[in-house]
This record gives sequence, C-alpha cells and structure tokens, in this order.
Amino acid sequence: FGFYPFKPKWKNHNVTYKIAKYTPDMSKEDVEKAFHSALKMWREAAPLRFTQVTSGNADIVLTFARKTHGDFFPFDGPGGVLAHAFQPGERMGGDVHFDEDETWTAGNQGYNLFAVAAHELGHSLGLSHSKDRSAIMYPNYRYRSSTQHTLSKDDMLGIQMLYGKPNQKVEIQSTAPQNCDPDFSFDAAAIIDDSIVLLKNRHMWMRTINGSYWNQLTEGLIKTYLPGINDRIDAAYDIPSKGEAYIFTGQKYWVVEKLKSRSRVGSIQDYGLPSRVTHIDAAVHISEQGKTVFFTGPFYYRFDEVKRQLEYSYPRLIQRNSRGLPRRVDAAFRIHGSIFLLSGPKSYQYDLKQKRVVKIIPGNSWLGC
Amino acid sequence: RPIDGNQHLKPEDVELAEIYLKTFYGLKQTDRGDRFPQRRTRSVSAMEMKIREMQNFFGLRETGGLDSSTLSVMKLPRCGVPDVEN
Repeated sequence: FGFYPFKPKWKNHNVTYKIAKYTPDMSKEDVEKAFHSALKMWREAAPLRFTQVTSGNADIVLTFARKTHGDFFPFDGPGGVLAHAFQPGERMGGDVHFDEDETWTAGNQGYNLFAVAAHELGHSLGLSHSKDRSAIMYPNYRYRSSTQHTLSKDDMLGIQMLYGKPNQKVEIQSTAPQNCDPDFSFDAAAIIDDSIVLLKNRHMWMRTINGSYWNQLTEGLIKTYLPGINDRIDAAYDIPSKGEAYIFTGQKYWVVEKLKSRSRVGSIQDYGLPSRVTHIDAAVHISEQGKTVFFTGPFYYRFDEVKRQLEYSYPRLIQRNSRGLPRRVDAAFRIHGSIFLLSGPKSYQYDLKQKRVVKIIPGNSWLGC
Repeated sequence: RPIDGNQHLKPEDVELAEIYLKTFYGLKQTDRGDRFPQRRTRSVSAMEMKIREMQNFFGLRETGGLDSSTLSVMKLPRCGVPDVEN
C-alpha cells in the first residue's frame, strides 16, 4: 500500500459524501447501492462513518463526466482511464470522477461501478496505488464478483495506518444492526398480534399499528416470541382473517398463531413454487383479493389462498409497469390501504387503489430514525 | 536512435507509451525529446528510466524497453491516478 506525500487524511472521521451526477447506464438505486457497498467496505476496516448529503458541500463529491471536465486531467474516451479521485483535502479534495464514456454496470457487462468506486474511494481516504495484485488499490481494473467485496490484507493495513482499527465498540455493535445507519435494511416484516413486526438478522422490533414506540427485542426475546424458529428469517406475511402469520426461513415456513406459542412448519413447495425458487425475499397478503404476493429476486408470484394454488401468468417482473417500484423487495407489510415495500435503505408506500408508489421514505424511519 | 529492442514498434505504441508514462510516471514533456533532436540521447535514457520504473511497479522484467508484455499492461483499463508521487 502507499500514501500521498505528507499522508493527507480526513481529520474528522465523520465523512460526508454527495452524488452530484448519476450515469444513465444504471438505475439511481444501483448507483447508490454500488457507492454504499464500496463505502461500507472501507467503513468496516477503519473507524470511519459516511453520511450522504443531497445538497450543499460534502467532503467527497462523486460525479460522472467525459473528456475535459473542470480539472487538469481530461478523460480519454472509452477504455484506458476509467476514473480518478483526489486525495483528502478542501474543495476538490476527496472528489471522485467517473468517465462517462465508459459503460457502467452493477454486474460484469461493462465496468463494474462498485469495483471502480471501491478503488477510487481508497484514494479519497488517502491511499495511493498498491503493487499488490490482490489489493483493491492495485491500479489496473479487475472485477471478480466472488472476492470483490472484501478488502485485501494490504488495503486493510494501509487504511488502518491512516485511521486506526475500527474501535472495539463498533465491532461489538456490528452484530447488532445499526438502526440509524443510512445503509440499514430489513429482512422481513408482518403484522402479528396487532403489531407491526420488523426483523433483521436475529433482531426484532415490534410496535402496535397505531403506536409509535418501538420495542427493540434482543435475540433472546425473539426465541421467546417465535420459539423454534432459529434460522435467519427471510420473509413474513400475515392473514388477519385467520389470525395467522407465516414466517419463511430458506425452504421452510412456520405458521404462527400466537406470539410465544409454538408454530407448525411446512415447505415452500406447498405453495407450488418452482424448485428454482430456493427462498422468498418478501411476502404480503392482500385480503380483499384473497391473494398473497411472494417476492423473489426481481420477480413476484401471486398465490390464491382460497384455491390454494399459484396464479398463472406469473412470475412477473416487479418493475414490469415501473409505477415507481424498486427492482427487488427485502420485506413487505400491509397497513390500511397501502402496502409498504422495504428495499435496501428505502421504504416504498404502494397505494392499492391508485396502484402506484405514492411515497418513498428512509426504511429506518419506521424505527424512529 | 530508437530505444534498443524497439525497432519493431508501431508509432502508435510509442505514442501510447509516452502518454502512459507522462500520465502515471511523471515523464516530462521535455523528456520526450521530440522537439530538440540534440537532446534525444538524454530523452531516450529518461524514457528508459520511466519504463523501468513502470516495469518495477507491475513486477515486469526491467528491460527499459517497450516489449510486448510492458505494452499490454499499458493498454489495460485502469485508474487515472498516477502510480508515483503526484
């Protein structure tokens, strides 16, 4: 690893960043996801915090531009130089510029934005290039999805030389979700016993539908409320008329009638889902239709609870008619005339009458953040 | 006098190498010696030095010449930040 002359770094470990311009090659969500993931990787290696701002100044400004773009380093068209960044400092210090003449992607058809952003943000934090081929800070572009999401030992040593190790308390807390972390996302949600129940890892929050106080339950208590369900929960839905909730873990589902009571278990094959569906991302029941919607990847299925069979002409793409819906859904629950879809750090309110998304808020605002 | 072992080079390869070394290894405009032939000798050694520096960074054989493996690394997509003090 290497540093810039005089080892510039951010004195304030709370670093702000702003996305000044997006690329037309990718959805805004995917661009934000790529940057979140890249920042998360550096944040987990050093006592740094990143806060996104949408207006005014920011320490790190990320933008897309082509050819001559206001600094002394014009881009060179497709290929060659993909992006560059400036060392920590005032004004342009820390900024990252991506060459818009490249094709940016969330996968590997083109240049993977996460992979390049992870490298450039290393510069924004004060690292220069590394000779270690396995390092994120190696100058030449490489993208191997499997290992890409981890810093190499070399990167880790470099960033910790500048900022120190992540402080112990953050490590301990990292097992407990950071509720108000901008990246916070959920695993599952449902209405159980007249409470909105939100789940993440092995943590559970409950709030009465009209209440406002969240009662965060630690893991021990989850075992009390959902005895026998010891795996990480993928999805949950409830059928108010039956007073039952269905909790999905991998290929299994559990029928919960009362919190704290033992539940029956079944297989997701009972729903007639194709064998290629190995788990459910999210589920929600729409009582006036008698149908349950299952989300998996970018698709959704509809199940007729009366006939107990999947409907034909499914699966369909979640974004089929766009309507402001996200590409994937992590959790979903229904209150009054809306379905709330939790996807990444956002919560989408889908109005059943208007058949479209009417409001988008940060997901963890459900936890009072 | 072309740099040793580079007689077979295409002009666009030399051009690419000069831009690469200028961008990432601080090769000076004057080092390129294209304007003052009498400085050519010095410019060739300056260029050779920068090529060696780049070959060292990427773990290539330090020939000081634009052999094929050196050129192929120079053609790879990469970050625009220089590899040496900038």
